Amino acid sequence: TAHVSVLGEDGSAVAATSTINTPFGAMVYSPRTGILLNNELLDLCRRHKPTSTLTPPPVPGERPPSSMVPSILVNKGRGSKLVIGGAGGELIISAVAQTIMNKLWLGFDLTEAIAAPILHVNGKGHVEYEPKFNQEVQKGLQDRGQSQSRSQRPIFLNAVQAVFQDGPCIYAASDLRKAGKASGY
Amino acid sequence: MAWGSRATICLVLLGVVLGLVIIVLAAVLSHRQASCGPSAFTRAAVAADSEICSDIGRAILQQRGSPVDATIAALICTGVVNPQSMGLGGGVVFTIYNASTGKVEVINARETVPASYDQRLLDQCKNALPLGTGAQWIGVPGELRGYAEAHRRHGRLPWAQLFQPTIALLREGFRVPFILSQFLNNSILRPFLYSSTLRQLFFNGTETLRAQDPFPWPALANTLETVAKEGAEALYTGMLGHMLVKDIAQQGSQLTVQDLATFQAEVVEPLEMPLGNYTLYSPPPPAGGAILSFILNVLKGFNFSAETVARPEGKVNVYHHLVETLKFAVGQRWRLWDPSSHPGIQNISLDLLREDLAQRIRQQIDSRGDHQLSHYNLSGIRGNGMG
Repeated sequence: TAHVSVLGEDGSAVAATSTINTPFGAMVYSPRTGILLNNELLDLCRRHKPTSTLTPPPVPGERPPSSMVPSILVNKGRGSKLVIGGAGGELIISAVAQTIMNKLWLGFDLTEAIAAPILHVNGKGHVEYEPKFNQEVQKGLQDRGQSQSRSQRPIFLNAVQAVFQDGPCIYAASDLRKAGKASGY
Repeated sequence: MAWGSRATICLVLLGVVLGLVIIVLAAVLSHRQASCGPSAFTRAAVAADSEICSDIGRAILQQRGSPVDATIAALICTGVVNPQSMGLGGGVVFTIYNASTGKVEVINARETVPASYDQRLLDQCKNALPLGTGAQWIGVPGELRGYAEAHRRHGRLPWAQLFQPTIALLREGFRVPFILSQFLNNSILRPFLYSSTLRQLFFNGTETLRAQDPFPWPALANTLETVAKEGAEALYTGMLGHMLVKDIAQQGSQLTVQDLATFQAEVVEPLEMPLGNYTLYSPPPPAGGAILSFILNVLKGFNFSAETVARPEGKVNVYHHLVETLKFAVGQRWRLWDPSSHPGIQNISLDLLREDLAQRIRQQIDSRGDHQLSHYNLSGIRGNGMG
């Protein structure tokens, strides 16, 4: 998955998230068109109600559920807005939520808000910590009974891109986890 | 003579006024730059996951392109620079804010289930996870129809102009980017890549391409040139679609040219939720906006601030509430099913934005993190790795 955030000169904004689900998707290549095909239908495997383990059959035309959240937050009074989204499969929502919390509530600047290591809660309610996540906080959470996932995720693929407009000032940041870099003028 | 000296005086005055204007402008801009800080921009910006694609998006804006034009150009570029992450064989969701109308809309071009698919598909889930390789998992690609709809509604520059920078990138000595080379040489992915049809693209004999190896990818450059010239229809109702379907049918795909022809991007209202002084606009199901809104709506009620995290105990407290909220959120993911395919669950995602639900959840969050899974409505949940 990849995300692009754009803010235009008139204040219009676009957040767009595009996805190849897992790295290289279905790993099926069309040599004559040069197109790699995604494995979107894999997301059908995870849609079932909490009270049952039955997964309803696919419906032709159905769009599988997704973690993609290209979002725009607008503060009309202050003339500010945050154009944000991310990549990384099920980590997307955890990463975007923590970036928004860091930026709008905890006083981080945009680059710090994106770079701060994240934590994630998996389907079993266990906590997964991105490498370099604050050890002191991890210890404090364990003391409160939060259970850490035993199987550490081999690689955290979360990557957030965002543009923040605060009146006349425009800040843009791309995730260094993916060697990203934003541009502006 | 008198006329001449009057003209001279006017010219001098004009010069002085112009000089003053320039000085004032420079002062204002430098003051603004100073007050915004060195890393700020003053007019526009693009944040993509590579510098080269952010630059391509910025150039489109500087050519008087619209933000949607810039986004499309940056996405086309990213499909080449980070092909492990996205491309024309995937799907895209746009959230678009129009400053002159204040309106926000979502364009959803996520892939769909084809008309015919492997009837035993979901029996293969357990063995397929986590990588999901194989043609049976291919949906109907939505990417280009998503671009076309966004451009039709919000584009300013000619469609072809959005493709030129990436075509030039490929035609003028493109080399394997570092991040792509990392994925190609990943010990988990590499054997799968080698035994797939991607071998012809990413391997030199038995060796994967390395960073900075030449990577011209002519087949994609040709496709981009055709789409630039003929539009998205070249893929959805034209020759490219026939070639694509034929290529992947040989690998077991049941995708048909009818699937491509009938694919439609949908334009929908965003979810809209007040978040303090902000309004959060996010994409409805099957995208994840309802879950994101739920998480932020619950957390908002704890009134975290920079002071909260100034003390270590305060930081632990913030993350404890975050973990607890994420646990409740995981238990709600089932609400993201596609409402157009599951009429029985129309709008159940809207419940997630309600303040009374957020209030109820906050009341269930105490200082302990070892409640039973049923406390969070998590019992029976398996891995939820939706991408």
